[in-house]
Amino acid sequence: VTIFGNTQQKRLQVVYDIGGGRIGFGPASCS
Amino acid sequence: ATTAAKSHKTHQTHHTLQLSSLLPATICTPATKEDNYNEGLLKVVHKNGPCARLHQQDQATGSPTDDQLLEQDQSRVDSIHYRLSNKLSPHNVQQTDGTTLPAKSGSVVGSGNYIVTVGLGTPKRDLSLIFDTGSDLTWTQCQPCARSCYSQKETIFDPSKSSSYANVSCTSSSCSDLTSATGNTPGCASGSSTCLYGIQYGDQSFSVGYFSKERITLTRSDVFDGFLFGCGQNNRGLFGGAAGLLGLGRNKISFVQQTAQKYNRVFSYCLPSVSSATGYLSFGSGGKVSSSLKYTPLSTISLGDSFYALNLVGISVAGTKLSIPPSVFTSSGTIIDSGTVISRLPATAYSALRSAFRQQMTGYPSAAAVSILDTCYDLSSYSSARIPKISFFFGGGTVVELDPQGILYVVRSTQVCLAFAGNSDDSS
Repeated sequence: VTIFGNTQQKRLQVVYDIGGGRIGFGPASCS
Repeated sequence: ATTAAKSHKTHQTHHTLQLSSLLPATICTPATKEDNYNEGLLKVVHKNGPCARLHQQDQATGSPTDDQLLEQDQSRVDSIHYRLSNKLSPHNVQQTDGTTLPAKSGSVVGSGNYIVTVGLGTPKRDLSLIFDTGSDLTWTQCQPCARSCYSQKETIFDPSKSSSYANVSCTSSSCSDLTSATGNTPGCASGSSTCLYGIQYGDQSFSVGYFSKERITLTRSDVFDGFLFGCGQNNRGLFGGAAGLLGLGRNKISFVQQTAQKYNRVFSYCLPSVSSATGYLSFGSGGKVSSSLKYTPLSTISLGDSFYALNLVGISVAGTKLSIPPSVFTSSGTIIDSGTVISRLPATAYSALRSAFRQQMTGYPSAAAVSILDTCYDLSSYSSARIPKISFFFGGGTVVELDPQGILYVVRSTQVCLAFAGNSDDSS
């Protein structure tokens, strides 16, 4: 399996919308 | 005009990085005031960074080296592969169990992990938990530590001092839910008929104890009664001073599912770029959403009920899409995991990525490999470096450009490595 790990998720807003069946990604500053 | 065009193209395809920005500071620089963490919003810090309350202890006991962290990361990946390729025969948990649980039924939690602080019990006790989207059961070490507890920074939770604590009966349906969440059939404590859980991770770390209910508090306005969690009486492993784990997987007993009524199974996080900065973990859809957020469909993966799967379809380096047949990605599937440090790619895809990256980095002297990272550079004589941009293409037309900190793993300025690794073959 391919794994998208936490180093590659840095400074991204990762949104899990499980009911909506989707995952969102956007650039973020984390602040 | 030619110079301007060249400069523009460089901007589109490469990052120019100040090398000092890649190195973690020894002082925590919080992004937001503590008081602003409310309404389902928790501060996220790196377990081994200066922002963690556990940091002082790490300094005393010695933080793991990069080699150790990457080896632990490989163990976690091995255990994920094992879970996805073998449906384990459930093992019965006995009251005295601990060392006899099947190995590799969970994931390794000791590598590069992020922690959040939650309150447990009445009155509440603050506990730092590793947050993990790759597992389901939330657990913490509990007094009287009947068998064994590892050293943790905060006071170990004592259920006898909480007015909201209750054990879960062996006959309850929630007790049965443990089988799918942990890979182990729950046990039953003789005499009290209390449900017993057991979970073991890929590096032999484990927790065994009472399956219980308790009040959990995220913020003043986010309080949940009757939250199901593991009250560990026998715990060992590489938890680095954290009090336990917050399971954010897809299973029925995960934190996400147990709080579905309030948060509607929506959560988000932002992981900081360096271990000396803070990020956040937010529950519910009320938080701020990035204006350029792009969604990709969530899917499932065979034998991996707990995992969040998505469809990776391609990768680009320096603006050029790599020539990788889509079947390379679709045959094994892709998951997103907050507990795996380094992304793992199918062998063919990693080989193409590495080759394109090396081609773009020919101007820099190479350095020795570090554990699973085989493409490293000595950047000690540079104040800044120009590195190619990398983007991931997901199903639904979603393109995610990685932050520069998501491309490199910095061991030291003489060893700055491409932060990807390959699986041993495309089918694994």
